[in-house]
Amino acid sequence: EEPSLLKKLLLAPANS
Amino acid sequence: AITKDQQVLMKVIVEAYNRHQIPQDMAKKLLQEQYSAEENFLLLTEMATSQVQVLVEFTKNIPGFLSLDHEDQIALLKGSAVEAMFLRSAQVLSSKKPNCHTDALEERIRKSGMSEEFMTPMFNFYKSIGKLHMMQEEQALLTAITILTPDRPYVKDQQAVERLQEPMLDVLRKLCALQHPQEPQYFAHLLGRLTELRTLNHYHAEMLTSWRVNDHKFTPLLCEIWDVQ
Repeated sequence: EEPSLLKKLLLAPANS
Repeated sequence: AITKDQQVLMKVIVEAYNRHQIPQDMAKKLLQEQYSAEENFLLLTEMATSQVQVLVEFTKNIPGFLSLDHEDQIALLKGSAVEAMFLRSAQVLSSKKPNCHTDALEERIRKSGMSEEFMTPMFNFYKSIGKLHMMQEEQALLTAITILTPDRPYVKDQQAVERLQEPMLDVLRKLCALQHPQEPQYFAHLLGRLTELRTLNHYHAEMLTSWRVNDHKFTPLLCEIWDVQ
């Protein structure tokens, strides 16, 4: 399954 | 009166709202590229993609959001993205801020191949938001309230979302009473816009189909958040 882009954005450190 | 805790909550939300704006170089493109329907569509999808990234960053700063169940975080973002983006676009377009190039943006939206039956309700919504002359605090809180709507599809722990949304509604209600003492209905009007947003959400799915028909491609992030295959 395609890795979720949303998940990636959510897991990136805040204010990146 | 607004309590100390509520002032802190409001400050965090407003700061996050102000910090996360569409990058200026993106907004400037609205003036540079030529005005073909194709070019307008590409620019709007690029701006929408940037808006989604800004929306996720804003959401991550909503106190308590990152402590929700991960799947529920995704469900809330997917369920609210269209509404939060329309709300943000309405606030940008009605702000008429010079660096947002609102006339160019409106022109490109009108000439991007979007179906007329969708254009009308969308611009009516933009106008209805403009008429409220919302303060920044109200805009930021209303956006957070939209994102924290518990009854989105696939949200498992709705109570946990309600516990985050309730305090926002309470602060917004008090803020409206304090800032608009002559308009006791003002808070109700703001909530009424959330109902209008749900209708737009429905139109939006149809609009995507009409665009799909003309073989317009969306970016991977838009496909994911708008559930477009």
